[in-house]
Amino acid sequence: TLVYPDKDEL
Amino acid sequence: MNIFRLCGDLSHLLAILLLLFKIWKTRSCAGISGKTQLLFTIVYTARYLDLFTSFVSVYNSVMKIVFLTASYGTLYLMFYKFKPTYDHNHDSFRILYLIVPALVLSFIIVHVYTVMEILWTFSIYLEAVAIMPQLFMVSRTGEAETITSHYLFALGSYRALYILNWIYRYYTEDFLDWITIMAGIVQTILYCDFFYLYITKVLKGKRLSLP
Repeated sequence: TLVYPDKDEL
Repeated sequence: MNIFRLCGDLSHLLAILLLLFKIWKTRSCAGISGKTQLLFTIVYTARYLDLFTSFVSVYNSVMKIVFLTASYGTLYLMFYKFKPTYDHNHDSFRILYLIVPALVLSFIIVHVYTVMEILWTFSIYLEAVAIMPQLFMVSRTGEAETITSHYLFALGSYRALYILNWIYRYYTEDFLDWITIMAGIVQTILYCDFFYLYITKVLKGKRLSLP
């Protein structure tokens, strides 16, 4: 699964 | 958040602070590539524009602000305050050879065609290769100060720890983002030579010098 737009990484 | 991710972030933070400490303490940026620092500043600026559009957590926002502030601070120290100590003759890598391909690739391989997403993708690709001017500089001068070596080790470890984090997240959360994973692997591979020298020389108390 792709997690866009969940960008929780730095 | 998992232990690999946290250690990666702390390693990244340590690297950035080590660099600022080195420049401030020695009042000199000798041996540091201004071009690599400029590239990292472009990377953070392009990636962390989402500070204005989305909120993830206090931790996330604080780290982004720290990275941005520290990178602009480093540029200020290098190109303004301690400019006479900047060794630009040895910092001769052409950064357009990195910026242009990263930009082109971010238009070709990207999740969604929006300005923010393309900028984010560009920052991921550019970060992967941003260390090249610094490594080129070390290879040209044939040596690096010990604190610079610690800086490079911490900076390289950060993405290597992120790879472990992605493996962990794949198994625990079904999280998979090939763009960051492939770029992260490239980024880590670029440090391999340096890691070898660091472990065989710097950790044994010797100065990092190339044969």
